[in-house]
Amino acid sequence: MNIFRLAGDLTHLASVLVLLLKIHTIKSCAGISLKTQELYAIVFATRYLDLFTTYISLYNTLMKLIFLGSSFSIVWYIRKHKIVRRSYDKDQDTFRHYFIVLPCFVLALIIHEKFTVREVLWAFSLYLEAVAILPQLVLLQRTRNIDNLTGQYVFLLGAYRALYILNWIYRYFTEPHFVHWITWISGLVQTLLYADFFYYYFQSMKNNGKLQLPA
Amino acid sequence: ASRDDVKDEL
Repeated sequence: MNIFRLAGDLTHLASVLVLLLKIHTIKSCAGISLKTQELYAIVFATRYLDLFTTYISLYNTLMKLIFLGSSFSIVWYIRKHKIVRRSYDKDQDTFRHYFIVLPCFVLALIIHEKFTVREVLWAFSLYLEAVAILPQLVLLQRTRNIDNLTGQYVFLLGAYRALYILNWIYRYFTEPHFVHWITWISGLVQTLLYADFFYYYFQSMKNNGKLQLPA
Repeated sequence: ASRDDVKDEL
């Protein structure tokens, strides 16, 4: 494992911890999109099916369990926790799941590496992960005033994707036959979706001010 | 290329 991969994984882990910290300590999920969290739960559930069939490393198994566990517990908190669920911006978080899930599934049926359940679901999880942040970005755009923890959560998620791209560039030059179009293109699309957010995030850091997106 | 080459990634 190279340094970009490790940094990417740790940033991903940090993003989830920031989110859980916010929900658990402040007992608030204001500004957090349940839709995005549910999409991530689907992403991890479909991608980590191999948890029971293939053993890669202790690190790999632990991280998979953490991402599965955290995504499902965040969904549980927002839907079921008697205090947290009151802070959920239901009327603002209007993105429809099937607008995202259905096209990703159709695309996975068309573009995959092998036509097996595992490979199609894996491709589906990559396509879905690429666009799962959309409901969250729309919600940020609508609420405009973003609290620090929510801003950091989205920033860390974007940083994780950017670091994965550096990891693929590194692997391409150090490992023979490392060519993965499905992973690369969906990863690139996913990172590009953060470009606008990154721009305003760095602007607000430069001005030492609060993160605010334009209307 | 197949999924197995990147199965170590999350």
